[in-house]
Amino acid sequence: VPELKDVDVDGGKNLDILDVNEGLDLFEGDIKFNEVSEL
Amino acid sequence: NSIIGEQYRWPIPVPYFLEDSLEINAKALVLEAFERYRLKSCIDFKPWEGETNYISVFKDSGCYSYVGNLRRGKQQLSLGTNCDRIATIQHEFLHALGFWHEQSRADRDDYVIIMWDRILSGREHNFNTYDDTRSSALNVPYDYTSVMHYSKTAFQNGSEPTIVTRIPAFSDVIGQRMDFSDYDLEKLNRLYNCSSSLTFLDTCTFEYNNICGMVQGTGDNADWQHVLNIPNGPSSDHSNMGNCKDSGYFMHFSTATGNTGHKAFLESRLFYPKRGFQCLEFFYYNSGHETDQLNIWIREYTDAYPNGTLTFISTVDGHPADYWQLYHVSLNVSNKFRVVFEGVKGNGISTGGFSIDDINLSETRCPHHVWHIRNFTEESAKQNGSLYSPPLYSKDGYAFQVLIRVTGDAEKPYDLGIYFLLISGANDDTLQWPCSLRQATMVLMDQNPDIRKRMSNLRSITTDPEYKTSNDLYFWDRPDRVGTPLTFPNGTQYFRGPGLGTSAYITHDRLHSRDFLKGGDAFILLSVDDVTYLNSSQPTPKPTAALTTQSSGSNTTRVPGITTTALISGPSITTVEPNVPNHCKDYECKNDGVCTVEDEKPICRCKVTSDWWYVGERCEKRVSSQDTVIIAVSSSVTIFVVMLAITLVSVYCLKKKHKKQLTRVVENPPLEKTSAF
Repeated sequence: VPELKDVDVDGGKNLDILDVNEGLDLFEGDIKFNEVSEL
Repeated sequence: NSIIGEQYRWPIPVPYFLEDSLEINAKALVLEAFERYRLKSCIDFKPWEGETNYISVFKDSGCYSYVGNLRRGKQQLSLGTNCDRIATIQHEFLHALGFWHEQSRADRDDYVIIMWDRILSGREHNFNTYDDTRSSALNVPYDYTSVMHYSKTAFQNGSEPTIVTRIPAFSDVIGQRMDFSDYDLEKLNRLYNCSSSLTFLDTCTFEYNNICGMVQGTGDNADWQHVLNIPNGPSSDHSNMGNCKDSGYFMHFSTATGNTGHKAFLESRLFYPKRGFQCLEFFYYNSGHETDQLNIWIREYTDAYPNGTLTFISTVDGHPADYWQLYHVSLNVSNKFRVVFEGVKGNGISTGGFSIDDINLSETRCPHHVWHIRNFTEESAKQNGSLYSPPLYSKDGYAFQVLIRVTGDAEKPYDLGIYFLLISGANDDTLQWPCSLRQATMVLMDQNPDIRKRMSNLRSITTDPEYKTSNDLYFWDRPDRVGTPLTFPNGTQYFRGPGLGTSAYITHDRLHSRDFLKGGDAFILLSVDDVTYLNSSQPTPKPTAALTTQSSGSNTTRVPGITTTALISGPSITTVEPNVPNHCKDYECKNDGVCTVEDEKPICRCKVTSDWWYVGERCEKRVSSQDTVIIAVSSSVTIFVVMLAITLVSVYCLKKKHKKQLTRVVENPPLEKTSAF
């Protein structure tokens, strides 16, 4: 049996919250607004 | 910094609901994050029981939260893919509890410079500040070490940092995602008026002469000594490692003198447990003989034994060594108690003895295993950057190893990776394969003497029985089926399966910060838990007709898998009213009672524990099991007394009647019947 490679759950990247949320429309990267009062 | 306004605060404990959509690993980590809150603050969490407002944790795209209690019923907090890290969860819950990011506080420009030209176009608003009419830093200094601070690369358009710290030493400190910083906790505890924590009991470095209220035992032959060093080791304590002149005390029991069997007790102050389970952790140094013993006892005080009864817990199994070792003891005490350290001199020749330092006692679970890596840097270089733990067993019998891998080279080491691997073991024929829903928790311990101030680095992975390797084998199948044959240094052959983990466990800079490598040594705390129970839906409060979607999947066990399918209608970002009956709107249940509807009338279901419960229409009255015992005993005594009185009166009356009859017979004897023949 060939040796199986270890699997990296982070895909080799040091992912911070902002990296995980990249492309999402979130304020300050990870904050949702209270749509009514914050507007 | 916190959002100003009492309306944004949550009641404690904070009600939460873990939606089915969450990954199992994330669910388990949420519970682990709650434990950190319970240890380090007064914030407690409880499963949602129908409270009007609660935090619903679910899996959406990304990790996000609202800021503060918006009193919108179900308030969502998302933990999407790659959000299953403990510090990310702590971070999102800090948002929910009412905190913004650290660098948005009003005075941040005094401490960091925002490099506006390096920020992605259109994202500049993410570096806004809140003035001090909207936010409060709660009189705590600017915190570069906050778990709520952006990292220096936030929203960058190139490779240059977007945040430059005015003190350069903090440039790589900002953005840590390990644990709460001291100031995070100070702010949290101020915001919620915390004066104590739920699960912390004691910490002791023996720096002061009062030795943390410990007392020398009686009925022994010797005393523990409060010392700075011992000629034959240790030469310094563990708290400061000899770095502070004239400080760095520890306690020492000498076995260099005295006879075999001589002993000394050191008893802790009294503790009043709440949870019924505890973890005692301490460092010890054994410079004595192999036959010397360090025993742990508990003196427990009960009504039956008000002077306490001693219960033996364990013997420290470490052999003599010229370094400090770490030891954990699991306790299950429900009554007032003390911890007792007993040193016993063995029958060998000793030039030292036992020393103890940096004791922590908390109502938490102990790690299952400790992997002590001596001289970490040298050792990892010697092993070409790959360190395997000794073979270990989970509580239910799976054999495993943990691999630490240093990326980069000795010249320029970068990140530290960590992986969990199953290996062949003695129980493989009786275990379930592929290994299903076992969560491996791997913690690089911050060796700060005070457990509350540690920022330990934790990552965990959960075994998914459906997960396959690239060549279509089950990843978590028997290691002798999917693994590689290898040989231990002692010549034993075994198989090692593939590892799952991360190459970005901790950066080199952070590894060398704080107390991760104290005296050059690292401690990896390891636990493997069965988290199958998290594959079931969290029970919901009992419904009225209005309660529909969430309760439909209640307590149903789903197909095993690391990511579970939502049984409820798809997660919605918009808010919904909590699923509590309308009849309960103005019907208040006291003492955490839950309102529900029966025959279209609101009734309270009162909180019940094994020792006490609430009764009454609104759960207004507390009854303890002691009360019922008193009622039972007093009723029995009353009935007995009444019965006794009735019996005595009856006997007395009968006796009197009998006496009267006798007297009558003596005075007027009946005529004898004569026979006629």
